[in-house]
Amino acid sequence: MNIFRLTGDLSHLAAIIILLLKIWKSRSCAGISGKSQILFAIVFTTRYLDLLSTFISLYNSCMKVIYIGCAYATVYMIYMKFRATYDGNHDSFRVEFLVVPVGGLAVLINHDFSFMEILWTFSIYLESVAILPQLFMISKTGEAETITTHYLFCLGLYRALYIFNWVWRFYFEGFFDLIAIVAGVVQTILYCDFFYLYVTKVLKGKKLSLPA
Amino acid sequence: MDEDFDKDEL
Repeated sequence: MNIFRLTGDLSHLAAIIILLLKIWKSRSCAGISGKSQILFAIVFTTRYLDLLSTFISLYNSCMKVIYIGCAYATVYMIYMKFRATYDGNHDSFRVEFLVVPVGGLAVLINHDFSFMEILWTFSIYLESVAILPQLFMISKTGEAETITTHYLFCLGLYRALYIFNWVWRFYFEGFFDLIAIVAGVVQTILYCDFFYLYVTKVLKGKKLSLPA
Repeated sequence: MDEDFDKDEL
């Protein structure tokens, strides 16, 4: 464990909690892409199946349980509890265009052609593009609530910090996992446009609105 | 490639 990975995990946890509280307190999921949240629930489910078979550490197991629990709670609130506030018209990204190629890629490019390894690889690839429906929805509505931008900032920051974690682990442990690194870099690049808007607008107290 | 990738990252 190193400082980049710890702050990355905490940033990820913060993002998940921010979103959950935003929906719960405002009793609304307006502006939130339910499709992205379903993809994240799939990412955690396919990646954390080893919860049942391998004990790495209390931290590792607790965080996995929290991530999975919050992901499904968020999906439940979007599609069940507060479904009246779900903006399905703007959440129109075709996720099959993500899941199918990612599934094919996971079967073709992986570290080991085993069931668990392919599932893990699938979850890594899927996570790198899972935010696209959310970013697409913001581009369609042309705006995002400030709390939603804080959620996205923490979510983008988590994988950016993981990149520093991989650099750290390469130099101090000689460990590197090319699949996780390439997917993590792609994932972080997808946020760059948003990071620019967040820094130049939201941090200056303006609302995030895109030229429609 | 069957390196032992320890999956200790979240």
